[in-house]
Amino acid sequence: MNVFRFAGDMTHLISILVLLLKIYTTKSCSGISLKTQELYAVVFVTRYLDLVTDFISVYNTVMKVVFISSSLAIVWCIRRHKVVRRSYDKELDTFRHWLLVGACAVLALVVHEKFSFQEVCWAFSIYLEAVAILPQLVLLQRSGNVDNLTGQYVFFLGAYRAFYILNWIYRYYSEQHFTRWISCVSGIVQTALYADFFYYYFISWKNNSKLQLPA
Amino acid sequence: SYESEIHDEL
Repeated sequence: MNVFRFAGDMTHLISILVLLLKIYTTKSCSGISLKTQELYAVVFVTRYLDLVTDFISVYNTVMKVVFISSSLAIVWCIRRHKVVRRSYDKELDTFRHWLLVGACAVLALVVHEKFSFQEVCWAFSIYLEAVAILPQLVLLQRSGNVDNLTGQYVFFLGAYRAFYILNWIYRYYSEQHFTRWISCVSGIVQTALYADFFYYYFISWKNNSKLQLPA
Repeated sequence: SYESEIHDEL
């Protein structure tokens, strides 16, 4: 564990807390893409199958349980909570996300490190995580105005990926640890998807103005 | 290189 990896995990955790805070305090999920949240739930469930087969550390186990349970809870809130679900922007959140699931499943069946159930699921979850933010970014762009907590949620999610890249570079030099190329390529793609968002986020931060994305 | 099957990152 190095400082970049820890910062990455913490920004990931903060992003989820910010999202829960938004839903809890405003009793609203406007601006939040259910499609993206469903994809994250699928990502965590398929990636953390090793919870039942391998023990790495208490930290690792706790984080995995937190990620799986929080993502399921968020999906539940948007779909079923009697107040929260009323604010769901259904008409704006039309991304055909199951196509992404299908494409990533095919890719994982073709490109993986080892042909085993767990390894194919792991590769699938890495591919899917890389593109899971797309419905959210499309929703934000369509709605134009982005409220503060939603903007911060996406910002922390992007920061998490950026820290993971620094972590891989650090591990390469300090531990001669080669991060698997599937992770590296997907991680770079995932981070790049945030580039546009980051650009507008920093402009609004610099000007101390509300975050607006161009149509 | 593919060293072990354990994924130590989240």
